[in-house]
Amino acid sequence: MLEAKFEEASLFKKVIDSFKDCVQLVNFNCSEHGIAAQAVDDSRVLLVSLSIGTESFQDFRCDRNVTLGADLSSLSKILRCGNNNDNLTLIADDTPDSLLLLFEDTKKDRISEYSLKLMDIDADFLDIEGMQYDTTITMPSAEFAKVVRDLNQLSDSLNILVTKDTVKFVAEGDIGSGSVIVKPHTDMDKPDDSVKVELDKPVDLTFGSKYLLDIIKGAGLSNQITIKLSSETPALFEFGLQSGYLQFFLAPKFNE
Amino acid sequence: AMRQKTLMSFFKKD
Repeated sequence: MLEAKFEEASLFKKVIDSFKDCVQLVNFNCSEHGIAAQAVDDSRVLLVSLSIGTESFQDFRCDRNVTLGADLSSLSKILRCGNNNDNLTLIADDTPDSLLLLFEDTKKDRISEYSLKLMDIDADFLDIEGMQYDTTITMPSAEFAKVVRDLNQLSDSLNILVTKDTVKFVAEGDIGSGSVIVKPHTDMDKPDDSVKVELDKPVDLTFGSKYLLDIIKGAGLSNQITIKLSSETPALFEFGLQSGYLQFFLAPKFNE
Repeated sequence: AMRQKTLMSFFKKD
Protein backbone atom coordinates (compact mmCIF):
# COMPACT_ATOMS: atom_id res chain seq x y z
CA MET A 1 0.00 0.00 0.00
CA LEU A 2 1.27 3.42 -0.99
CA GLU A 3 0.05 6.51 0.78
CA ALA A 4 2.09 9.60 -0.02
CA LYS A 5 0.87 12.96 1.16
CA PHE A 6 2.27 16.26 -0.09
CA GLU A 7 1.54 19.20 2.16
CA GLU A 8 1.01 21.25 -0.98
CA ALA A 9 -0.06 19.86 -4.34
CA SER A 10 2.06 22.55 -6.01
CA LEU A 11 5.29 20.59 -5.45
CA PHE A 12 4.12 17.52 -7.38
CA LYS A 13 2.44 19.70 -10.02
CA LYS A 14 5.68 21.63 -10.58
CA VAL A 15 7.74 18.45 -10.78
CA ILE A 16 5.44 16.85 -13.36
CA ASP A 17 5.18 20.10 -15.36
CA SER A 18 8.98 20.19 -15.51
CA PHE A 19 9.27 17.08 -17.66
CA LYS A 20 5.86 16.22 -19.10
CA ASP A 21 6.72 17.86 -22.41
CA CYS A 22 9.76 15.69 -23.14
CA VAL A 23 8.56 12.25 -22.03
CA GLN A 24 5.06 10.82 -22.04
CA LEU A 25 5.01 7.37 -20.45
CA VAL A 26 6.75 7.05 -17.10
CA ASN A 27 7.10 4.34 -14.49
CA PHE A 28 7.06 5.82 -10.98
CA ASN A 29 8.87 3.43 -8.67
CA CYS A 30 7.67 3.77 -5.10
CA SER A 31 9.67 2.35 -2.21
CA GLU A 32 10.35 3.10 1.43
CA HIS A 33 12.83 5.75 0.19
CA GLY A 34 10.22 7.74 -1.70
CA ILE A 35 9.19 8.01 -5.33
CA ALA A 36 11.65 7.71 -8.22
CA ALA A 37 11.29 7.69 -11.97
CA GLN A 38 13.43 7.42 -15.05
CA ALA A 39 12.36 7.98 -18.64
CA VAL A 40 13.98 8.64 -22.01
CA ASP A 41 12.53 10.90 -24.69
CA ASP A 42 11.46 9.45 -28.05
CA SER A 43 14.62 10.55 -29.81
CA ARG A 44 16.75 8.75 -27.17
CA VAL A 45 18.79 11.88 -26.57
CA LEU A 46 17.42 13.14 -23.26
CA LEU A 47 16.92 11.13 -20.08
CA VAL A 48 14.94 12.34 -17.09
CA SER A 49 15.63 10.99 -13.63
CA LEU A 50 13.46 12.00 -10.70
CA SER A 51 13.83 11.28 -7.02
CA ILE A 52 11.39 12.60 -4.43
CA GLY A 53 12.66 11.64 -0.99
CA THR A 54 10.35 10.90 1.92
CA GLU A 55 11.29 14.26 3.51
CA SER A 56 9.39 16.00 0.71
CA PHE A 57 6.16 14.47 1.99
CA GLN A 58 4.09 15.36 5.00
CA ASP A 59 3.32 11.66 5.43
CA PHE A 60 4.82 8.79 3.51
CA ARG A 61 4.03 5.13 3.72
CA CYS A 62 5.02 2.43 1.24
CA ASP A 63 4.90 -1.11 2.61
CA ARG A 64 5.96 -2.81 -0.56
CA ASN A 65 7.72 -1.59 -3.69
CA VAL A 66 5.12 -0.64 -6.26
CA THR A 67 5.45 0.65 -9.83
CA LEU A 68 2.96 3.16 -11.14
CA GLY A 69 2.98 3.35 -14.94
CA ALA A 70 1.44 6.65 -15.91
CA ASP A 71 0.75 8.72 -18.99
CA LEU A 72 2.04 12.14 -17.94
CA SER A 73 -0.44 14.09 -20.08
CA SER A 74 -3.31 12.30 -18.29
CA LEU A 75 -1.69 12.72 -14.87
CA SER A 76 -1.15 16.39 -15.60
CA LYS A 77 -4.83 16.85 -16.52
CA ILE A 78 -5.83 15.50 -13.12
CA LEU A 79 -3.19 17.55 -11.30
CA ARG A 80 -4.65 20.71 -12.83
CA CYS A 81 -7.93 19.93 -11.02
CA GLY A 82 -6.33 20.50 -7.62
CA ASN A 83 -5.37 23.86 -6.17
CA ASN A 84 -1.74 24.62 -5.40
CA ASN A 85 -2.33 24.91 -1.66
CA ASP A 86 -4.40 21.73 -1.37
CA ASN A 87 -2.95 18.74 0.43
CA LEU A 88 -2.38 16.03 -2.18
CA THR A 89 -2.34 12.37 -1.26
CA LEU A 90 -1.35 9.65 -3.74
CA ILE A 91 -2.87 6.30 -2.87
CA ALA A 92 -2.32 2.92 -4.54
CA ASP A 93 -2.60 -0.70 -3.49
CA ASP A 94 0.21 -3.23 -3.92
CA THR A 95 -0.80 -4.30 -7.44
CA PRO A 96 -2.61 -1.22 -8.67
CA ASP A 97 -4.67 -0.73 -11.82
CA SER A 98 -5.22 2.87 -10.87
CA LEU A 99 -3.80 5.64 -8.77
CA LEU A 100 -6.03 7.62 -6.48
CA LEU A 101 -5.32 11.34 -6.12
CA LEU A 102 -6.94 13.05 -3.20
CA PHE A 103 -6.97 16.85 -2.98
CA GLU A 104 -7.98 18.35 0.35
CA ASP A 105 -8.63 21.98 1.08
CA THR A 106 -8.58 21.77 4.85
CA LYS A 107 -9.82 25.34 5.34
CA LYS A 108 -12.91 24.92 3.20
CA ASP A 109 -13.47 21.28 4.07
CA ARG A 110 -13.46 20.35 0.40
CA ILE A 111 -12.23 16.96 -0.73
CA SER A 112 -11.76 16.10 -4.40
CA GLU A 113 -10.95 12.59 -5.48
CA TYR A 114 -9.65 11.47 -8.87
CA SER A 115 -8.60 8.10 -10.16
CA LEU A 116 -5.94 7.76 -12.87
CA LYS A 117 -5.85 4.56 -14.89
CA LEU A 118 -2.35 3.07 -14.84
CA MET A 119 -0.63 1.16 -17.61
CA ASP A 120 2.13 -1.41 -18.09
CA ILE A 121 5.07 0.46 -19.51
CA ASP A 122 7.95 -1.50 -20.94
CA ALA A 123 10.96 0.74 -20.48
CA ASP A 124 14.70 0.15 -20.48
CA PHE A 125 16.43 1.12 -17.28
CA LEU A 126 19.77 2.77 -17.87
CA ASP A 127 22.62 2.71 -15.40
CA ILE A 128 23.42 6.38 -14.86
CA GLU A 129 25.18 6.15 -11.52
CA GLY A 130 28.81 6.94 -10.85
CA MET A 131 29.80 8.84 -13.95
CA GLN A 132 32.92 11.00 -14.00
CA TYR A 133 32.75 14.61 -15.10
CA ASP A 134 35.41 17.12 -16.13
CA THR A 135 33.63 20.14 -14.72
CA THR A 136 30.80 21.07 -12.39
CA ILE A 137 29.04 24.43 -12.72
CA THR A 138 26.53 25.76 -10.22
CA MET A 139 24.64 28.88 -11.23
CA PRO A 140 21.24 30.55 -10.82
CA SER A 141 18.68 28.49 -12.74
CA ALA A 142 16.89 31.62 -13.98
CA GLU A 143 20.13 32.94 -15.43
CA PHE A 144 20.82 29.67 -17.21
CA ALA A 145 17.25 29.61 -18.53
CA LYS A 146 17.67 33.12 -19.95
CA VAL A 147 20.95 32.25 -21.68
CA VAL A 148 19.32 29.18 -23.29
CA ARG A 149 16.23 31.13 -24.42
CA ASP A 150 18.26 34.07 -25.74
CA LEU A 151 20.83 32.05 -27.68
CA ASN A 152 18.18 29.64 -28.99
CA GLN A 153 16.98 32.51 -31.18
CA LEU A 154 20.23 32.39 -33.10
CA SER A 155 20.94 28.71 -33.50
CA ASP A 156 19.58 25.23 -32.90
CA SER A 157 22.89 24.39 -31.18
CA LEU A 158 24.45 25.82 -28.05
CA ASN A 159 28.17 25.52 -27.48
CA ILE A 160 29.36 25.51 -23.86
CA LEU A 161 33.05 26.19 -23.19
CA VAL A 162 34.39 25.99 -19.67
CA THR A 163 37.81 27.12 -18.50
CA LYS A 164 39.10 27.88 -15.03
CA ASP A 165 37.74 31.44 -14.95
CA THR A 166 34.80 31.44 -17.31
CA VAL A 167 31.80 29.63 -18.63
CA LYS A 168 31.11 30.74 -22.19
CA PHE A 169 27.88 29.99 -24.03
CA VAL A 170 28.04 30.48 -27.79
CA ALA A 171 25.45 30.26 -30.57
CA GLU A 172 26.27 30.74 -34.24
CA GLY A 173 23.46 30.83 -36.77
CA ASP A 174 22.28 32.21 -40.09
CA ILE A 175 21.29 35.62 -38.74
CA GLY A 176 24.47 36.11 -36.74
CA SER A 177 26.07 34.93 -33.55
CA GLY A 178 25.92 35.54 -29.84
CA SER A 179 27.80 34.64 -26.72
CA VAL A 180 27.34 35.02 -23.00
CA ILE A 181 30.22 34.76 -20.56
CA VAL A 182 29.51 33.93 -16.95
CA LYS A 183 32.27 34.22 -14.37
CA PRO A 184 32.42 32.50 -11.00
CA HIS A 185 31.57 34.78 -8.08
CA THR A 186 30.21 34.48 -4.59
CA ASP A 187 27.26 36.58 -3.49
CA MET A 188 27.31 36.70 0.31
CA ASP A 189 23.88 38.31 0.64
CA LYS A 190 22.15 36.09 -1.88
CA PRO A 191 24.04 32.77 -2.03
CA ASP A 192 21.64 31.51 -4.71
CA ASP A 193 22.94 34.21 -7.07
CA SER A 194 26.48 32.83 -6.86
CA VAL A 195 28.24 31.06 -9.71
CA LYS A 196 30.69 28.28 -8.89
CA VAL A 197 32.96 26.40 -11.30
CA GLU A 198 34.92 23.30 -10.38
CA LEU A 199 37.21 22.21 -13.16
CA ASP A 200 39.37 19.14 -13.70
CA LYS A 201 39.68 19.60 -17.45
CA PRO A 202 38.51 22.36 -19.81
CA VAL A 203 35.34 21.44 -21.65
CA ASP A 204 34.04 22.31 -25.12
CA LEU A 205 30.69 20.70 -25.87
CA THR A 206 27.70 21.41 -28.08
CA PHE A 207 24.08 20.60 -27.32
CA GLY A 208 20.80 20.73 -29.19
CA SER A 209 18.92 23.87 -28.13
CA LYS A 210 15.53 22.18 -28.30
CA TYR A 211 16.56 19.76 -25.55
CA LEU A 212 17.95 22.60 -23.43
CA LEU A 213 14.60 24.37 -23.81
CA ASP A 214 12.96 21.27 -22.32
CA ILE A 215 15.48 21.14 -19.49
CA ILE A 216 14.99 24.75 -18.38
CA LYS A 217 11.33 23.99 -17.68
CA GLY A 218 12.71 22.63 -14.40
CA ALA A 219 14.03 26.06 -13.41
CA GLY A 220 10.94 26.70 -11.26
CA LEU A 221 11.91 23.84 -8.96
CA SER A 222 15.11 25.31 -7.66
CA ASN A 223 16.95 28.65 -7.58
CA GLN A 224 20.14 26.98 -8.69
CA ILE A 225 21.07 24.50 -11.38
CA THR A 226 24.06 22.19 -11.27
CA ILE A 227 25.60 21.34 -14.64
CA LYS A 228 28.16 18.54 -14.95
CA LEU A 229 30.00 18.15 -18.21
CA SER A 230 32.39 15.66 -19.74
CA SER A 231 33.29 14.68 -23.27
CA GLU A 232 32.94 11.03 -22.30
CA THR A 233 29.42 11.00 -20.87
CA PRO A 234 26.09 12.76 -21.37
CA ALA A 235 25.85 16.10 -19.61
CA LEU A 236 23.94 16.23 -16.34
CA PHE A 237 21.62 19.15 -15.54
CA GLU A 238 20.23 18.94 -12.02
CA PHE A 239 17.59 20.85 -10.09
CA GLY A 240 17.60 20.07 -6.39
CA LEU A 241 14.42 19.49 -4.42
CA GLN A 242 14.12 19.94 -0.68
CA SER A 243 14.65 16.20 -0.56
CA GLY A 244 15.57 14.66 -3.89
CA TYR A 245 16.23 16.01 -7.38
CA LEU A 246 15.15 16.27 -10.97
CA GLN A 247 18.01 15.39 -13.31
CA PHE A 248 18.29 15.61 -17.06
CA PHE A 249 21.00 13.68 -18.91
CA LEU A 250 21.64 15.06 -22.36
CA ALA A 251 23.78 13.51 -25.09
CA PRO A 252 25.95 16.10 -26.85
CA LYS A 253 26.33 16.76 -30.55
CA PHE A 254 29.61 15.85 -32.14
CA ASN A 255 31.57 16.86 -35.22
CA GLU A 256 31.47 14.40 -38.06
CA ALA B 1 28.14 19.77 -39.53
CA MET B 2 27.33 18.64 -36.01
CA ARG B 3 25.47 15.43 -35.48
CA GLN B 4 23.35 14.54 -32.45
CA LYS B 5 24.57 11.57 -30.40
CA THR B 6 22.08 9.32 -28.63
CA LEU B 7 22.24 8.24 -25.00
CA MET B 8 22.65 4.62 -26.01
CA SER B 9 26.19 5.30 -27.21
CA PHE B 10 27.10 6.18 -23.60
CA PHE B 11 24.95 4.14 -21.26
CA LYS B 12 24.95 0.46 -20.63
CA LYS B 13 21.57 -1.11 -20.22
CA ASP B 14 20.78 -2.68 -16.88
